[in-house]
Amino acid sequence: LPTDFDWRDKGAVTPVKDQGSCGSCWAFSATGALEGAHYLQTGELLSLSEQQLVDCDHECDPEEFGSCDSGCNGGLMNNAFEYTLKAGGLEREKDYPYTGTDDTCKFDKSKVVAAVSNFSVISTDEDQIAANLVHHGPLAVGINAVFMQTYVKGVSCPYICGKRIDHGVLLVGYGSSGFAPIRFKEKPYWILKNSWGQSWGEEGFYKICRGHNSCGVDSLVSTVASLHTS
Amino acid sequence: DADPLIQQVVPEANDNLLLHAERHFSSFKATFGKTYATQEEHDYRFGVFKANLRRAKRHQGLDPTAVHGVTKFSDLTPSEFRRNFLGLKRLRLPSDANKAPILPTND
Repeated sequence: LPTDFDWRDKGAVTPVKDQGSCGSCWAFSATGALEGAHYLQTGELLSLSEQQLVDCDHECDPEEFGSCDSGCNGGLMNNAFEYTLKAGGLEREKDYPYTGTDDTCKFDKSKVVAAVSNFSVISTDEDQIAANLVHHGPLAVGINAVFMQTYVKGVSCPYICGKRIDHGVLLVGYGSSGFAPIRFKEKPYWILKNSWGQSWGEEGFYKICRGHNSCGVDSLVSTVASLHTS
Repeated sequence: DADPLIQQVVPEANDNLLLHAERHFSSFKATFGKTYATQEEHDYRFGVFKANLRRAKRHQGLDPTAVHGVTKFSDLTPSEFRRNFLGLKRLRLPSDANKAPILPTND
């Protein structure tokens, strides 16, 4: 594995988006992963529609009560991949633009540009997460966002942070030695793409330390593979 | 008073932030284009903003390698923030979840 890796440098990451006042982070995390997978499959970077997921995806996890995707009221990235697999794919952002409110489904299958062929959950081992990131593109991950409300910049590495994940983001890369003078050594970190606009964090991105499942970042990691559509 | 052996003689960086909360709130409103419908709403949000400055200070102590401070969410209570900007449902991975194959990580 390379010591530093960033899919942004390789053109697999669309510009930072803004979910607005809507609990649709799960949709942005899912589209980000599929945008990356589609780029790896075709060499073309497309911005995909979160609003299609917000409006049309009501997929449920049959094993967990209340886990159905429900637009601005929340959802799960794995459910979104399941929906996308069943529906046939996602439209472009510009064909089904984001409004940040729950609305009726206006999905037009003839406008599908990216489809899912498979998706998997990844072991919580950080080397496996890094290997899957490098081999399969950006990964959908969950995180506990309690420190993100006040985050401005730098590498976040809280001494204490809950592991109960409540926010969906996109893992796009990692660095080997960015910080930690207080811990007297250089520490590696993950680079996460968020969906709160460019005015939040480091131009929309968040850095969190690697190594001990900080804020639960290793506990829900999913990879998706794109099906080539013509 | 709490510990006569150790006395802090320099101000903490974020104390300055709290001392000038009003000025920071004006700057926050200008930066993020925030307006409030009534004076009551404005006063309430200023109270929330000050609470968030104290929270940012606590976060800074717990997370010293990052910078914590005023963000676009500084006029929201933690529950408003969770309700409007988070949205990942509680999860227990299904037993039949497709597990990614283990990849080689040496070399």
